[in-house]
Amino acid sequence: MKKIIAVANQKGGVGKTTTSINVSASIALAQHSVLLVDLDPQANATSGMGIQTPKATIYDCLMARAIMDEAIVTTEVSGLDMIASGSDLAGAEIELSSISGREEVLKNILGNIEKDYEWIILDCPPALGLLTINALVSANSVLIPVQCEYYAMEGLGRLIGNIDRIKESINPNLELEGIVLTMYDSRINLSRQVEKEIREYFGEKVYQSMIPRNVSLAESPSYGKPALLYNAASSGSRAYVDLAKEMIA
Amino acid sequence: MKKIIAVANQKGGVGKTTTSINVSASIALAQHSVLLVDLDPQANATSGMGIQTPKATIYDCLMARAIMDEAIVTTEVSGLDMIASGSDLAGAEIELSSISGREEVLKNILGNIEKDYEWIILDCPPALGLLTINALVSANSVLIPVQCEYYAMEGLGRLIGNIDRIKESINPNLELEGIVLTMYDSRINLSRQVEKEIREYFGEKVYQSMIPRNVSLAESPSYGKPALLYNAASSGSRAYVDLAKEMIA
Ligand SMILES: Nc1ncnc2c1ncn2[C@@H]1O[C@H](COP(=O)(O)OP(=O)(O)OP(=O)(O)O)[C@@H](O)[C@H]1O
Ligand SMILES: Nc1ncnc2c1ncn2[C@@H]1O[C@H](COP(=O)(O)OP(=O)(O)OP(=O)(O)O)[C@@H](O)[C@H]1O
Ligand SMILES: [Mg+2]
Ligand SMILES: [Mg+2]
Repeated sequence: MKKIIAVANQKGGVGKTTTSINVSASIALAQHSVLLVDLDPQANATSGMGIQTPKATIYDCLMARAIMDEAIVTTEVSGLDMIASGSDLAGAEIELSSISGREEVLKNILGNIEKDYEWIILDCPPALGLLTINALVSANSVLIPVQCEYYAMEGLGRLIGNIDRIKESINPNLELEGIVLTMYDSRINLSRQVEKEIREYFGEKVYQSMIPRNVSLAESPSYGKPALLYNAASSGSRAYVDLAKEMIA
Repeated sequence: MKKIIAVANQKGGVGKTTTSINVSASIALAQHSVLLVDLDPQANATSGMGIQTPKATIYDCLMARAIMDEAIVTTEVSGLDMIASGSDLAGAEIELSSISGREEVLKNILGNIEKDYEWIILDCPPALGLLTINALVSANSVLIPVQCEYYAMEGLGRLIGNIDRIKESINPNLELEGIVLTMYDSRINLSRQVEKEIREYFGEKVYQSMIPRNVSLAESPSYGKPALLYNAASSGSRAYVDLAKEMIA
């Protein structure tokens, strides 16, 4: 079965884009076909993968001005294709709100893609608006990056509650793929405390692999490459390879 | 003249809430009257200041179910009052969109507050939706925290463009209060590079004071206190006192 995973968390800056890019690259390099879709008007996943001037963006597809196959571009990672975002997507929240069936627009157009990707990864913006809702309705699971800090931990309960509501109302297939701890620093008390509390509360749902705070993960987007191509030996890159292995298993 | 400052940046996790709380506390301790308004449905500024069960929230006020004076609470910092947020604010974006004059709802209710605060600080969510637009229409200036990393730097140009558009269309008084560099780490090349590029491009508009990456700033919210009350001697707390001095001057 095709895995469609929404990478979501309304808390900002927790590592959604970094996780989307590096998990996608790691799964593709393990010989699986992957499509990464950038649903954030900031278009960080697009620039983080070095995509410059796509023929069409996800905005064009949501507004039915282009078909998804026209928007798909290849990337430097063999096996990983992408659909880019652009600043025009900022208007989509308001434009989508007046369309009937506004929560299912993405789900319908994902269904039209010719190629049968094994994995589709959806990078979400830091909000629970219509773009994230479209991702949660399209997906069969949600991957939640959680920064090892207080505010990120505090918001987790409410996020899980919102996901449950979407599952009950619009998308009964939606499961929790898992929770991944990001920017973990074992030298910092707060990091260790947050890890302990989240593992106690969510148990099995939290991946063994934790993503350490590692400068290669912050540097690689400025070169338009996933960490695996920028510095494969870095602790950050290796942690994402381990996470991908856990996800594939 | 009353200073009404929107602390805004659509990039997530750049330090908007940390800046709103610690700048508000520093200005209040310098004997100025300050009101901090939490406009984020995540309600991080509310929990970061230890506010538990407010009688009314900003959501109640925006929906005209309460007046602002009912929602104002005192905080542990003398001279600093607050209006709290709650998860119900998540619905405000959609509810506001069907109200006529939807961009000026906050501006109108801020005008009704009895007490004449010298400073009003508006903590914005990580988006350019109606809540942030209401803040930009109410404010006479914008304070932009920018994390010293690639994605945060990349989005800055577009944010300034959006602020200019609001100034031209709805709020001619809107000025740039300044850009503050956050989570700066002089040991990291990327940090120094981003600082150099932003100072070259924005010159005088960038504060001399930079906020270092400092664990006290990440720990203090879990005690519901600004860093000045949690660990006044910390480099993070002292940097916000310096920033407040630059802003007051
Ligand atoms: N493990 C890590 N170690 C060091 N830096 C990291 C790590 N993960 C992410 N970063 C950096 O932290 C910042 C925030 O990460 P990212 O942009 O991926 O988060 P996000 O959740 O997608 O943010 P937004 O809410 O704006 O979409 C970025 O500058 C990124 O390069
Ligand atoms: N200078 C700093 N040093 C260390 N940690 C910091 C610093 N500034 C902020 N933090 C921590 O980084 C995280 C992000 O900061 P914060 O929540 O203030 O950003 P934000 O822009 O308000 O996020 P959002 O986009 O979700 O509203 C928080 O966990 C905060 O405690
Ligand atoms: Mg992102
Ligand atoms: Mg915030």
